Amino acid sequence: KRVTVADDVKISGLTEALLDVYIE
Amino acid sequence: YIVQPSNYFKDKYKLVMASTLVDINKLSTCKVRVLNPMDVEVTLRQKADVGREELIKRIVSVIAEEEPEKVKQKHGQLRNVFEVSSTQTKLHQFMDQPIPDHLKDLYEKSVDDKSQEQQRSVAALLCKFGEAFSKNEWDVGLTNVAEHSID
Repeated sequence: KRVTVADDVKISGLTEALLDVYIE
Repeated sequence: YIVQPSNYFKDKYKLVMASTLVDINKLSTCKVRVLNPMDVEVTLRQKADVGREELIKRIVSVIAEEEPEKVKQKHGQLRNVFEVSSTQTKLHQFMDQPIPDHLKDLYEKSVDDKSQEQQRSVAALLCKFGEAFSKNEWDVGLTNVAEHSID
């Protein structure tokens, strides 16, 4: 299965983020 | 399932993704932790293929079930892991101070086509790090201009 990004997201430099993903 | 970054993701984006254990029966989307170690913003488009999953049949143990409550309320928000404000505050202390004599020439060369605000920032930066530059030919300082031939 593919793991794809749920929505457009910008990740600033030197940061961590929780990314919403779909498992298709 | 365990979600892991795909080779395509690793090659295309300068991001680091943590392998994450997810339960796809709980929610329609899952959250994976991504770190941007570079200084530039990275944009991920909807539907971008970022990883692969692998079915885990038996979980021995889970260290933490979910994010702490405080973090959970801030899903989607980014947390700075690098603080720059202290440096910026300190730079303000050097605003509008006279530029050291040995750096006036460098300052003049540096501020061509720059706005007033940028010129002030350059001046403050030179004042702050003035000691890093040689004051004269006898002062080595922390930097020094040297000439050498290139083979």
